[in-house]
Amino acid sequence: QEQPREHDEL
Amino acid sequence: MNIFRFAGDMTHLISILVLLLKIYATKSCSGISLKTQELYALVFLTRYLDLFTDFISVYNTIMKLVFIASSLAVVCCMRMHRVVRRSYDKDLDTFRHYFLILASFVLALLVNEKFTFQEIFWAFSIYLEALAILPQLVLLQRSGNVDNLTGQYVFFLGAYRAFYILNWIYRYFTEQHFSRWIACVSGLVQTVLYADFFYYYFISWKNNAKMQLPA
Repeated sequence: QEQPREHDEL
Repeated sequence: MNIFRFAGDMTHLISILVLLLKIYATKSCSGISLKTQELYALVFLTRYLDLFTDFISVYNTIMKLVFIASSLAVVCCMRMHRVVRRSYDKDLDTFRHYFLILASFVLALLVNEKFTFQEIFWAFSIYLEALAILPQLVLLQRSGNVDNLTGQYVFFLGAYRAFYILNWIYRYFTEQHFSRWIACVSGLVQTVLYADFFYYYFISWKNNAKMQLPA
């Protein structure tokens, strides 16, 4: 599971 | 991307479209707090500093541009447009929103994910967004009656963050390393601030009556 990108949310 | 976050983003977009509709269709911004609009413009400008450095997706970039452009357009329209600005409730919109900016910035310096320029401004934008609706809610409380479009605007603006809370719960259970407690706690506070508005909005919808906030 790749580390979710920082602040990929709006 | 999950359905809750997509629903949240669409609800947020609808709230902006309703606000633009209200201002352009009625050529009036009565019942709209300029201070809340200024705070939202600041929220988007400080949250999307990575707009040109971090490419996440076309959707993400487009939505960021839409949010920044629309919030600035509303502020400019309410300040400059010779017809619209006359309907601004200047003497009702007196919330000292500079304190909200100061408090959010101090909190962002103390509580952030990393003590870097971008992270501090990101945390600042998250805290400020939670408080940004206060001038608007105070203005509605003072003006008593809420016109339909303004009521719908505030309703969708509050509902979008509630969808985001579902999104964070979903991501917590489906992604190992997911932890967005700054956004979660702030999002909860933000949604709770709407609680009484939602209550009176529901009452007016149930009785099919004009929305009245107790003075």
